Amino acid sequence: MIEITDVSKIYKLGPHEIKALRNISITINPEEFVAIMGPSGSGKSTLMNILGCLDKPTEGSYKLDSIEVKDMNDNQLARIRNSKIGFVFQSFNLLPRTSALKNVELPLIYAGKYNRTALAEKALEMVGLGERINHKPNELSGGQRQRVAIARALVNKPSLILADEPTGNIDSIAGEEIMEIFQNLNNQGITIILVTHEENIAEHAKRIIRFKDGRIVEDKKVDIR
Amino acid sequence: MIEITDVSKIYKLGPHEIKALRNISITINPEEFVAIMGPSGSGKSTLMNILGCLDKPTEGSYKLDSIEVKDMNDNQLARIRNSKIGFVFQSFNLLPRTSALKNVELPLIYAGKYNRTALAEKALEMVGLGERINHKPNELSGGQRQRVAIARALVNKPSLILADEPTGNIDSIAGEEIMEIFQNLNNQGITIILVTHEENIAEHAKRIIRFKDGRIVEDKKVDIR
Ligand SMILES: Nc1ncnc2c1ncn2[C@@H]1O[C@H](COP(=O)(O)OP(=O)(O)OP(=O)(O)O)[C@@H](O)[C@H]1O
Ligand SMILES: Nc1ncnc2c1ncn2[C@@H]1O[C@H](COP(=O)(O)OP(=O)(O)OP(=O)(O)O)[C@@H](O)[C@H]1O
Ligand SMILES: [Mg+2]
Ligand SMILES: [Mg+2]
Repeated sequence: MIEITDVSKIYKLGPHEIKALRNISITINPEEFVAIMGPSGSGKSTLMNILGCLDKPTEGSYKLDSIEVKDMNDNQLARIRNSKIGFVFQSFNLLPRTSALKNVELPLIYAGKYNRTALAEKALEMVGLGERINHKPNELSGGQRQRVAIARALVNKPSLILADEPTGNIDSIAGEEIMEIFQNLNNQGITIILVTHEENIAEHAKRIIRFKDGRIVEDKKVDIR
Repeated sequence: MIEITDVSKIYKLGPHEIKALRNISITINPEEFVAIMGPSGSGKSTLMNILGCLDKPTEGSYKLDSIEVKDMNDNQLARIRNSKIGFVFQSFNLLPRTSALKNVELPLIYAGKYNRTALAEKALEMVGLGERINHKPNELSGGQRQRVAIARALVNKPSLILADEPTGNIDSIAGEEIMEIFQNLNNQGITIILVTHEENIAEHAKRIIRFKDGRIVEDKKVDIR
């Protein structure tokens, strides 16, 4: 359960203040499938970083499963990030000198899982990279790196997946395959929050939240699929 | 004038050989506007790196303005890259600890231009980042970083622009604005070669070359716009 109440985020840059989020409020229930859209610079990644407990709001409240994130210490935040949340970053954030397989094993190491290699290999096969598991990120194409980042977010079966522009570098067919994976995970009860600028990708979601200049301008359930 | 004749590119990874390009031949005349499409991993960026003189083919010939690139030394290659070619990388490749303005000034420094700051500022305003010129890359959104990379490729008015997925992180409206910029540059005589996986972006080009598994499967002029 995600409850964002009156959250603002201000970046300070020397004398300037950038209001990336202005008094936003959102509730997202377990098992929802939400798409977040909006122009470049409108605050989507800033919200995702707050939802993923990677950054704190400047003002306002964020409760994850009824616990106020502002009251947590770094250890508690790290534990929540590793056990509850899978994050697909807009810039992938893979370890550059590490194979695709080892990158995907990373969340399993934190979680103390044993059969890491088999689980990681399975996640990479699911995203179509079974033949590239020993490649390092600079030995992969852009879309392949993105898919390693997706496999890493899924491998630990978190209860919440935050995916920031997961298909930005992937062709339409592979993009649809990724959305099918998200759809299957959502059917298994995993909450999915996805940022995208592509309408055909957003159509897979059941609710679309649109941003503009740090505010929410639309929050619509989409019923008919 | 670009003449690629029977080019192959093989990456060696331990005992494995990855054939990223298999015997491809393409001729691109000055002032053309070409879109390159194809699935993730099909060899598009590998071709772009060869076209941009950042990498050499394993086999075959690449003549740029009638000069065989294989016969050039590193100095000649660097001079051609800085004076003739503007490159928008799929992963942006911005200097992380440097402002957007300084990143866009970089090609002008190599070219020995004087009014660098004014030219760089104008290029950033053209891509809608007039208010972000002093931000460093990690103080910008994903799409804003991408637009800095586009401004940097345009600023020195090269005769050839190679743009690898330039709108992967940008919303549709800003994406159309970027395509209008490329269209204007093409009308001024600049050759544009663009990799994209988005059909609506490719529609701006006058010719579409489709890749699959390292080969060209289609090369079609599109007349009616
Ligand atoms: N340095 C490398 N070493 C080994 N294999 C590589 C290397 N770079 C790319 N490859 C492989 O070569 C193939 C072509 O890669 P390339 O980056 O050209 O694809 P692409 O068409 O640009 O894909 P995308 O649309 O995902 O960006 C891929 O399967 C990739 O795994
Ligand atoms: N660390 C920072 N310091 C200063 N300003 C920042 C910082 N990070 C982001 N910004 C600014 O905050 C605004 C929102 O950024 P954000 O990354 O959330 O946008 P976005 O909606 O994800 O955009 P995109 O679709 O381009 O990825 C942008 O205008 C950006 O320049
Ligand atoms: Mg973003
Ligand atoms: Mg590529």
